[in-house]
Amino acid sequence: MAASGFEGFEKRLELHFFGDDPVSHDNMGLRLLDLESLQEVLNAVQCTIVSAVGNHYFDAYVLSE
Amino acid sequence: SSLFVYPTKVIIKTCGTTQLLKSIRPLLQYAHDLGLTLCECRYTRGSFIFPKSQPFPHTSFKDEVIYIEENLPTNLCYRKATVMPSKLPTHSWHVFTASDQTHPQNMPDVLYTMEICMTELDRVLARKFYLRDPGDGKSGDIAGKEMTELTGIGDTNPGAILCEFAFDPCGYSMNGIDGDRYSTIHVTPEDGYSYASYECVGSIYDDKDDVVKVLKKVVQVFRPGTMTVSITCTSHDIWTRIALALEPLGLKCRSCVMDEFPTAGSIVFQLFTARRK
Repeated sequence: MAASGFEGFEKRLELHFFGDDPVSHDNMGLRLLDLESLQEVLNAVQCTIVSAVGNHYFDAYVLSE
Repeated sequence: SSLFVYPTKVIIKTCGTTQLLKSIRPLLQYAHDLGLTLCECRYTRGSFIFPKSQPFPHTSFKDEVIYIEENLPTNLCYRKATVMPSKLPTHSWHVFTASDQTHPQNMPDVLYTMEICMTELDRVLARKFYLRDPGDGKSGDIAGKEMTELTGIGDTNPGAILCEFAFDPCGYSMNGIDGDRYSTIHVTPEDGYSYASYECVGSIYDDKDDVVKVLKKVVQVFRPGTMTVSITCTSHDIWTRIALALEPLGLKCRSCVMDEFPTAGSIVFQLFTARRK
């Protein structure tokens, strides 16, 4: 295993959702999840957020590991 | 590793010994709380370099598929799991997809996803992804921006807003956001098991030269000995442009396999190796 903890080849998961009222909450949907909730998801994966950026369409996070 | 959160879509990509699939259950619960229901799931990965180091459920592709299926709702009834081979047994593409009945076209026809995995990076170029002065207290964000400039990696998409991070003592991750499209790069530069990945979303209506320019820049930055390219697209032959772009750069196509998946469309997996090999 690399000293940095990186294995190399990543695992990639993509999930799509739908809702009865997709325009609710200004069409933010999953973007309404706060950092605490996202971190709880990432705890299960064993990652943390180290950097973030977002625009009108989506949010992007760089994670540890 | 990277996470992208859209209003109705999440993409999470992690390396190392992370337990990515354990995110499914909490993600579904949070989505449910927001009134959202899962309609499609895709899981992809290459062949691990250190498979015995992977924790459950990543101990084998079979274990991964069982774990995913146990955590998916029953409405995702169209399921398929496949290992797409290449000429090299160390480079196979593992794919699982699941979708429901009512949303057969979740992904617009015009979009494709390109996932590039590179090994045996050029040693001199890979050194650029080491911190110059490890332990000097510089933040990973600032060091990451320096690496972006030093390597020219930001030129893969000059119009994107970048968010990057350099790890101590080495390693680099970068996300690019450009309108509703993302791109992401991850680098493990250690000699002997060096690795880099590049992933982006494109449209079949983009200029034909766009994908060529991206591939050319990626190859220039890493000079990989081996490179795989996976293209997911519902209805287009965008994959045919890949070999045309890479062969003039000294990378020869050694194998090409295609498979069809419910909703996701076709996935084409190509293996290239440097002619110097």
